[in-house]
Amino acid sequence: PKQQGSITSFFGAP
Amino acid sequence: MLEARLDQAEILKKVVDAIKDLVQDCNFDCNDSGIALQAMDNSHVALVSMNLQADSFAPYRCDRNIALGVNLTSLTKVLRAAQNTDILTLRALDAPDSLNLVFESQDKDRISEYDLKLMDIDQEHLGIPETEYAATIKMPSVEFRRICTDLMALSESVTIEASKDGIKFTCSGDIGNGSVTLRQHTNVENEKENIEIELSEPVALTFSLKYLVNFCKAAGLSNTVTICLSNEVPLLVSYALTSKAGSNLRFYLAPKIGD
Repeated sequence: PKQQGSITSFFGAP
Repeated sequence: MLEARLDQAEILKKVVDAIKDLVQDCNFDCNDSGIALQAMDNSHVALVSMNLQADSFAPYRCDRNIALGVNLTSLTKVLRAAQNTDILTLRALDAPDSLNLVFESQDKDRISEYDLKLMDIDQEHLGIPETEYAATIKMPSVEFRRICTDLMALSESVTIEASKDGIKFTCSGDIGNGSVTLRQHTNVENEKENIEIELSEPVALTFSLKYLVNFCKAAGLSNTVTICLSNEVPLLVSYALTSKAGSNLRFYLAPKIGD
């Protein structure tokens, strides 16, 4: 099954 | 100092109501361009981003950057004392311990004043990259809410596919499966009912319905919602807060990945 991704793996430090 | 007057308390009441189940404590970052908020939920799956531009307020004054660290449950208790149509004024000093909120009835025959204690919140800010989304859907916000709640009755996740045939929401669960397909639709008499789809390439992504249903608590803020998708990036669900461009409440949701 698919795993829930984390927002921090897409959006990093500004 | 900060002084910001909103003509309708309803906007802030509805924003806080829409996000308080995702985020408990957050900073309202105030500067001369307006008031912004960015916060992740505890599990770091969703990100909330609110922008209320200075032109949403009249008057608006903020001399230097101020972070208002707010517990949203506490703010909800105070905002409950404001009627939707009340004029709301937010005031804070440059290094504030508390936020002053004044609610005035439109006839100015009632003035309520509250001070909310603030807290120090050390919140990491994420950079949200500018994205050219492969698919952008603008649709009635209640329709999107209905789709999400209907599908959540069957499954915990939904696959959203955008193709030249339309936007297809599919789910499957223990009792069976379901799908809803949306096609471009123009209602000449009532443009709030329009479904607009812009597609540059096909997209298919899977998301947790629990979060999407949570985002839909913002449906009362705007008749329309904009949903943006690109493969392998978080989904964006955006509600306009006022008729002024740039004031919005946005939710980002990380997709489910792998197989």
